[in-house]
Amino acid sequence: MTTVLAFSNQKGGVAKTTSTLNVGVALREMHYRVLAIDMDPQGNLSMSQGINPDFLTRSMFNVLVQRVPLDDVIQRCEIDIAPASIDLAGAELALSSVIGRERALEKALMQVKHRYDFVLIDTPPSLGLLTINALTASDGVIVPVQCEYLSLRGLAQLEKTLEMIRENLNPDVRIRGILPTMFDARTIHGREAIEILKESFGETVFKTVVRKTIKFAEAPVQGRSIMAYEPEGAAADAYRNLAKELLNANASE
Amino acid sequence: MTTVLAFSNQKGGVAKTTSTLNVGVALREMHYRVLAIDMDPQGNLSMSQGINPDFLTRSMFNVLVQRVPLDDVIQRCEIDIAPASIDLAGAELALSSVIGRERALEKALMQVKHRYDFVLIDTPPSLGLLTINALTASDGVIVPVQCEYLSLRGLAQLEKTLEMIRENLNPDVRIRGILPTMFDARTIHGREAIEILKESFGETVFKTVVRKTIKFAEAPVQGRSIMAYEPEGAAADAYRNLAKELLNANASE
Ligand SMILES: Nc1ncnc2c1ncn2[C@@H]1O[C@H](COP(=O)(O)OP(=O)(O)OP(=O)(O)O)[C@@H](O)[C@H]1O
Ligand SMILES: Nc1ncnc2c1ncn2[C@@H]1O[C@H](COP(=O)(O)OP(=O)(O)OP(=O)(O)O)[C@@H](O)[C@H]1O
Ligand SMILES: [Mg+2]
Ligand SMILES: [Mg+2]
Repeated sequence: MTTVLAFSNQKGGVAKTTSTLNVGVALREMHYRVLAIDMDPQGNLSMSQGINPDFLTRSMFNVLVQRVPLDDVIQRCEIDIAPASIDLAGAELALSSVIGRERALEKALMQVKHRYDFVLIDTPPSLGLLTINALTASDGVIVPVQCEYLSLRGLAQLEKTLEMIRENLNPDVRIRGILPTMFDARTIHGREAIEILKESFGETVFKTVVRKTIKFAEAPVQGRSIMAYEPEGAAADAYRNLAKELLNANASE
Repeated sequence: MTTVLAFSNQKGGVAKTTSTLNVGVALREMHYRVLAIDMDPQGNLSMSQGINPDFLTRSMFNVLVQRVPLDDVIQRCEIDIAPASIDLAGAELALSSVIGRERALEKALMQVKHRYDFVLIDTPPSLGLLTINALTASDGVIVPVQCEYLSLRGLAQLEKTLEMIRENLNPDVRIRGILPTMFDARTIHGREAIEILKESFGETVFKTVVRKTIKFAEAPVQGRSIMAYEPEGAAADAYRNLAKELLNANASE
């Protein structure tokens, strides 16, 4: 039984890409078969595994718009990656008049899904057609939230979008959890932000909190996950703990 | 003569909102008349001046889609703000079939522009219709870039979009400068990122570099610019220096 999870928050720079990759690799370490899909035209997930989006001859644009099989674009990295390039920005326009435009990703996944235990989808910082495709194809959503004031608000908008998706496209998709990221325990601001998150969202907030460390910015330069960059570090352990929380929640789904 | 500047980068969390507000207030301190427009449905610019987007009866959605005069939504804060709320996310769809959909903001600005020396526009982290409206209405674009590896790439996509805008909608709009933000001088990664920026973009990179400090996250909690939150601090000075650089460049435009 494959579990499909989207990492989504229209607030920018909250560690959607970083979380997609590192949850994926943490699951892989526990011998789960994992595919990660890059649905962001910036291609940050692809870059984070050493793929240069400018040199891709085939990528998610071709899968969604030209119905090229997902297998034709998947690359073996630390985990399997279906990469994206700038072309993907053109998919929103190219798909806008197509019947079933919201289900392009769901259809593409049908061919390969059974080979994986987890499919993780990185989304751009918006609630446009690319993110809607990801939410339509998903069983659940993980919402990374930076532990800073401006990030604390966007969740109402995401929840409204999810309601629309549940009514029209995918009745079962719901938020699996809110992940506090980039937490700086040394600042009062960070501690207050975590308090607000826990007060507002209670049990929906994961117990795992990912702390702020420059190592997360360094690892993508080498095209490596945090597990490969600093296997014994606290940063890698945070995502290992998160993967375990997800597995526990998954078991009782 | 009014100068209209958009703050744009589809990479998320690079300090677009923070820069729009603080450049605006720095110009205001030098007695320029400034209007800031929130074109992001998240309403972060509005929030940063103490406006609660949930309580707005009128906002940028009404201006763009229902042609409500801009004057009806402008609020006097530290600078004049035309606020946004979640409704604005519906503007892309509502405008998509309207003739002249890319010029809705430019048209709305005509009525009030003459009253200001500077109009500054905060954009969402995407290159959709809201950002295209901002770029069409602007004389120049300021591109904040976080001093981290994953942020360094998105500029090619923005440049492509600007070319399209120049050919079809606004022949004069071009990048006024790239602003290095959230620079952490203590890390090798930060210093290397700045080096890469300067090597790749030379003169286009502003001399001003905004350093990373938690004070930028604290100020919006109180609905205040960094100048109001910590008037004598280095953080406020960085944006004052940037405002001066802009004025010098403007003089020779
Ligand atoms: N826990 C962390 N501590 C410090 N830096 C982090 C952390 N997690 C991610 N980062 C860094 O912060 C920046 C933003 O993270 P990332 O790109 O993953 O966010 P995102 O939500 O995917 O952004 P976008 O909205 O543009 O897609 C990156 O440079 C990343 O390396
Ligand atoms: N120089 C800085 N140092 C530290 N934190 C900063 C700095 N500038 C901005 N911030 C904080 O970083 C976060 C992201 O900044 P901001 O929201 O302005 O970016 P943005 O590009 O507008 O994001 P989005 O893509 O979601 O619109 C905010 O919490 C802000 O308070
Ligand atoms: Mg990302
Ligand atoms: Mg913003």
